[in-house]
Amino acid sequence: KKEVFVEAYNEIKESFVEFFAKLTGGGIGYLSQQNQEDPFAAGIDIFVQFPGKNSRLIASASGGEKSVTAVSFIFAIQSMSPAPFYLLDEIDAHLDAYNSERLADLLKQQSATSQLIAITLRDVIMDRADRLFGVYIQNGISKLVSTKIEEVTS
Amino acid sequence: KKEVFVEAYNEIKESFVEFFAKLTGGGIGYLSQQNQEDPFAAGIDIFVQFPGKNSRLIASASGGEKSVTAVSFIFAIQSMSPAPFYLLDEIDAHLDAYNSERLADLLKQQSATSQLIAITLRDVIMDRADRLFGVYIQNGISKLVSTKIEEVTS
Amino acid sequence: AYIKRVEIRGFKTFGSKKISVPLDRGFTVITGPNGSGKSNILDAIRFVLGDLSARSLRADKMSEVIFDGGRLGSSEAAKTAQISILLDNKKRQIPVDTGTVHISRKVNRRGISQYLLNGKNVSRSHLIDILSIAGLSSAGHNIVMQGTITRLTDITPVERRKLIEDLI
Amino acid sequence: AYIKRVEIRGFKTFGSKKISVPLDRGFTVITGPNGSGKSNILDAIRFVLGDLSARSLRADKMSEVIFDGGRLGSSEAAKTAQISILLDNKKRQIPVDTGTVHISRKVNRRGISQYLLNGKNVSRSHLIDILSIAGLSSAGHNIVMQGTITRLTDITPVERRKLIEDLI
Ligand SMILES: Nc1ncnc2c1ncn2[C@@H]1O[C@H](COP(=O)(O)OP(=O)(O)OP(=O)(O)O)[C@@H](O)[C@H]1O
Ligand SMILES: Nc1ncnc2c1ncn2[C@@H]1O[C@H](COP(=O)(O)OP(=O)(O)OP(=O)(O)O)[C@@H](O)[C@H]1O
Ligand SMILES: [Mg+2]
Ligand SMILES: [Mg+2]
Repeated sequence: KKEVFVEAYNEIKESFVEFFAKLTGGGIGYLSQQNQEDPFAAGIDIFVQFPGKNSRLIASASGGEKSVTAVSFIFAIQSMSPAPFYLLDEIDAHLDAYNSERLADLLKQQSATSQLIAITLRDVIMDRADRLFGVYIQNGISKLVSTKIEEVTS
Repeated sequence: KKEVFVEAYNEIKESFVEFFAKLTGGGIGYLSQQNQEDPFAAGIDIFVQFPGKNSRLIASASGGEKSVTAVSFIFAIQSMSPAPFYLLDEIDAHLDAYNSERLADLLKQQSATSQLIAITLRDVIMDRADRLFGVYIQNGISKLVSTKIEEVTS
Repeated sequence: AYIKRVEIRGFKTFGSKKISVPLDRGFTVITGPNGSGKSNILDAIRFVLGDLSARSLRADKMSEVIFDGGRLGSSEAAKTAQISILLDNKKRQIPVDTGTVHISRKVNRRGISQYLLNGKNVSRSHLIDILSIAGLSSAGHNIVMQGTITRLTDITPVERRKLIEDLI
Repeated sequence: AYIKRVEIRGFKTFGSKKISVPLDRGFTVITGPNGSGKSNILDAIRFVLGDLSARSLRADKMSEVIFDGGRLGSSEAAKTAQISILLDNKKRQIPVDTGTVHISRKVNRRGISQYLLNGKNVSRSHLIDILSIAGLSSAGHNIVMQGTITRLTDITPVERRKLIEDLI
């Protein structure tokens, strides 16, 4: 059982570094087992080093930094064990323009692996949609308008 | 003791209706004592009716609707018992453009009563500042630039 | 096993006239003003996948997810809320021998739910067993509700290890 | 009793060179990229007002709020973190007979804090007594940390009543 865990953990660990670097433009993020010999005796820490800063435990990170780290972790898990779909409700709420842009690119990429359904109020993410729904309300009843984004091929 | 409470509660109740209407452009929000005879036996509910919808308990409201309701509640309390200052960290994170604009106006207004210090990533709120600070980081060290917004009088 | 479409009727801000939401197998984005019904669509998906927690659906009890009539008044309230979902099953990840799997859930004003799998009545537990084999569930790291994205970074190191353990 | 300025040295992303942040008595807005130090400024205010919870300051223990050297390396780490705040006191809301009140808090690497009130050493409890008379505290409905705005709507009705009771 321990081998199965260690194998899964190592795969997620490796992917996490990769996704974190992508989302932060070169930042270094890594998972770390608190107890190397007996992983089940303790937990897993997340260390992050954003560009220009020191490596620190995730607890002290900012709201935007934590969002970016959480998204990296979600997709790191996806590499090892893809879920059939992802429901992402306003995960960009605390991101600045720079991080939202990177997130939008990453969501577009990862949607090739699993279905992604994201709610957002940000143009930069709407622009990358394969299908975009606008929801509005009339007399307390929700209505949808759909825009399927087709490649223009002449 | 009960009279003191009821008096404070009624004042907050009245202000809440007023602020909620301002923030939502005509919505109806009200507080309601679960136990009218003995307020200390139970709690206080918040009912909200957003324009075009029914009145419902706050629990079912959306993220943006809850934010607007919470801000109304904070300023309702301010009317009865103003705090010396308010620290507001990204309270607009879940608001759409329409609600952010109303929030910005209200913050500007209420800053006449108490000092308001707000963190935001949104232009519409920055535009209403009396003083605006931009924070940036260099070698892991925070630096500030300040823009005091002066009325142009010729 | 992706979601091809979600059909919503009488659920929260969705009125008694059924709305069909076709989803892209790649990247679908939903936007709109505050309170328009975006998160309600995600709640609908969790509901049809068997979510038993009214609280996580922002309701006091399950019958509260039934459309209350909106501006038309409570005379127009729905009697039941019904969600249907059509899942792709070409790779037979769901242990049912059809190329697509249709799941439906209806709740009435007494809070009682009925489930249909490919049109046939099933118990919730039977449905949950089938779904979990395909990795489909109403909760999990793949479902990030509004305001909860930093949960994964705020959980304790031990909770984080357990999360990974539960995946294997 | 508003805040005229906050001085930050060696606290979190603020290096050993003191930074003075003058605040408007009306509406001050702080903006900037993710991780630049905006919330850290608010943490500094709560810290100097006596916050004892390292956790609420996003630290494991209080000494962790001391600047760690940044990109310059741990040799450049500060030995102490110090925050000073200058409060207007024209209306004498703070029971101290000066027109402005200067409060300072310094924490060292052993996590031990020292407090100064108008330049004079005071115990934390003495400072807290004085501040609470003016309605100044490191926590309360007037301090909304990042991601917590909906707390007021998510608390239970009983907690909400208690909140109002605590105000009077
Ligand atoms: N049973 C019901 N009948 C009618 N309306 C309901 C019902 N349950 C919830 N609602 C309404 O649904 C609305 C919330 O919708 P939802 O959470 O989907 O909004 P949203 O589009 O996600 O908004 P935001 O951008 O603010 O997150 C609230 O106004 C709420 O009152
Ligand atoms: N003791 C310390 N020494 C150096 N850096 C620290 C220390 N404690 C925290 N930090 C850093 O402070 C940064 C967080 O700053 P802060 O929370 O103020 O950002 P922010 O501007 O509010 O960003 P956001 O917009 O994402 O909320 C993190 O990068 C964290 O690593
Ligand atoms: Mg929502
Ligand atoms: Mg912040």
